[in-house]
Amino acid sequence: DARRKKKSESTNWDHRNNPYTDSAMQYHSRTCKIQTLYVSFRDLQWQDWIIAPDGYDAYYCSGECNFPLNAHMNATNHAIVQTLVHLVSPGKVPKPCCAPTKLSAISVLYFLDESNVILKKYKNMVVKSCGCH
Amino acid sequence: STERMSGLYVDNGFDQTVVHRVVNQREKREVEHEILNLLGLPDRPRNTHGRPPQVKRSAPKFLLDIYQNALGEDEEEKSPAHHRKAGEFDLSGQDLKAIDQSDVIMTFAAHNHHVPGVRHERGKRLWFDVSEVPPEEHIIGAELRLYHNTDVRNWRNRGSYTITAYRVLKTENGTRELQYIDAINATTGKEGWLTLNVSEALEHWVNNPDGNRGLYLSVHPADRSVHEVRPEDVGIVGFRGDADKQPFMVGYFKSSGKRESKVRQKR
Repeated sequence: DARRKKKSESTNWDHRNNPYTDSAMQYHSRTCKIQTLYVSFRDLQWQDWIIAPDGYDAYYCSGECNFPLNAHMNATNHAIVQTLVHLVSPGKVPKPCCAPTKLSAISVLYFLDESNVILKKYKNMVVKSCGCH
Repeated sequence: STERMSGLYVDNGFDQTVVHRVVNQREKREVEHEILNLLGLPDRPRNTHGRPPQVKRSAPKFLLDIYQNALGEDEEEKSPAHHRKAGEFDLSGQDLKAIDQSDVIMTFAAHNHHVPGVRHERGKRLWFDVSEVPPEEHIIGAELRLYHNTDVRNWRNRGSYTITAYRVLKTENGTRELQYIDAINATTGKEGWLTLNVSEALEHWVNNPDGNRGLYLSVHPADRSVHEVRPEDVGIVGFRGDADKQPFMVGYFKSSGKRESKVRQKR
């Protein structure tokens, strides 16, 4: 429904770059892959207490895990089994899940109060790669 | 289509950023609060709203220096310690090791914590607010950083000297009991940062907040020809010195892992 609605609303968009009308982009968006999600501390107006960074590329994984699972999806053996069982019983067994396979950390430097400062490492905040599980 | 409204953007796979969905003001607040919760920052710190960050002061500058020069994004991207820049704070090999091991590094600005009736003699009293140290963080180490410049006021104070840090135990009736923490030898001809190991003091203050009466710094010429001298007299920068050279304490911490699971349960 969301897609249909967006399509009707998008008359003023440039259709060559529109992911809802461009068939090539639709194909790409369906495949399990890494997508950019930039969280901007600056735009959130947090720069008065978060000294660094300005923001970070959080990323997320999105798309479907369809048969055959190719190398780009980093599919596990279990994901292949899951896909085949799904093909046999699509109503009963779901497809494998498109999820992060590798995550990395970010460091954030911010004021605790007006004089003390903290540099904190946050593990598993950035998606480095996605795959089918 | 690239109008920045929510702070959240989606790459469409063709290196173009397009608005995925415009969120309303209430949703935006909710998303912001969710990200803050995830980072363990549910509330904006006191007295920071609308103020420009005071990054020119020594303590934030030190952490910014570490952030820019001594951190790798992850274990694989981390360059070897000897390839990293020491920056203007003269980071030693031991500092770089502590940085690598730490999940959290905190700096504490020094306060001139005057207690009425306490005789300070010629030494300097430094107090640090360590109340914000999360109790679940394990202390790897702590150091007191003092800036030493070559601007020595009195020629009689030129030469070698010893700086000793004591933890102040009691300040009742003007009497003072001190416990030795660490000492360092220095010479008046060399400019730069001096560090003293104050891990024991930080450990004590975190575990006994009521017993936090700060540190006492005592400076003696190496030949003991003169009695205790004021730190400023041998070139140690104090509270009246340049903002980027004022004394501060840095603590290195490692997470015990308990906090993360607690937050998850809560969420």
